[in-house]
Amino acid sequence: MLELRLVQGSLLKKVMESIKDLVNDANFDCSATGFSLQAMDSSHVALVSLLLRSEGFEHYRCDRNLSMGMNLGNMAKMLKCAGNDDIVTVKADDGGDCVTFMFESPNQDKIADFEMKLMDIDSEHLGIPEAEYEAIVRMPSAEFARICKDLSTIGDTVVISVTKEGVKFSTRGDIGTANIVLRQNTSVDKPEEATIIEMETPVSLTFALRYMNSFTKATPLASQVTVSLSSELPVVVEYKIAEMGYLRFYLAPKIEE
Amino acid sequence: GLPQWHITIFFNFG
Repeated sequence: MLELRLVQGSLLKKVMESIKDLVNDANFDCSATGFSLQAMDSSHVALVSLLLRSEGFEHYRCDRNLSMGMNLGNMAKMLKCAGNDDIVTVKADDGGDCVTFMFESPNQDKIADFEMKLMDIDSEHLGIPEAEYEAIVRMPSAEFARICKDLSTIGDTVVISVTKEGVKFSTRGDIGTANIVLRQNTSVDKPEEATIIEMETPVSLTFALRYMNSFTKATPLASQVTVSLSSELPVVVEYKIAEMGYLRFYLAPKIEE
Repeated sequence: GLPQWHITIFFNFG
């Protein structure tokens, strides 16, 4: 028996909107630790890792570990039917072939339940080794989204370079080139507007903007995004989810010619 | 465009 009650149901809606276009089908894993998902995009270039810790739920019952295969597009369709202030409960029976999403309005005057069929998904679970990153950039998530969107109108790839001067996002296309440099800025009144650069070694890596733009669909989840870079490692673009966990996107770098 | 690594090259199959 699985029963997860999330008062801030909008978080689950936002998570689904963030990943549904990147991943078609995925297994959601439930254990005593929490509700998690790991899935690759169909090209095997990017990987999504989601964790919602059990402590973040108002009620969390998971009698035994359960893996539920879901079509994320269909799940997103159902969660779209929940109001932004609704409490969302996810229910499933052990060995059952469906999952139920229950939506309660904050004053309990509307209760809806949506039942969705589960599917069998063969997925390879990848072990992600702990890595020391050469550079970690923390910046406003809306700024990161803006930069990726702007650069994708000029070129297909972005070169992210971190030096002691700051972080530079560059692209090149048929019509010309573009460079955007952000310097560390910790002097702002609001911490969510800060840009913080931790650099061990200068690093410069090239990534596909199409994927970066897809990751920025998670912008409503967090005011800040963390971009962790090391030479010849996938970049990690992380959005923290309130006090509950994280949504991380890993993207393999382009190979320099 | 530039060639692209696959993500599976970097991570271990668990």
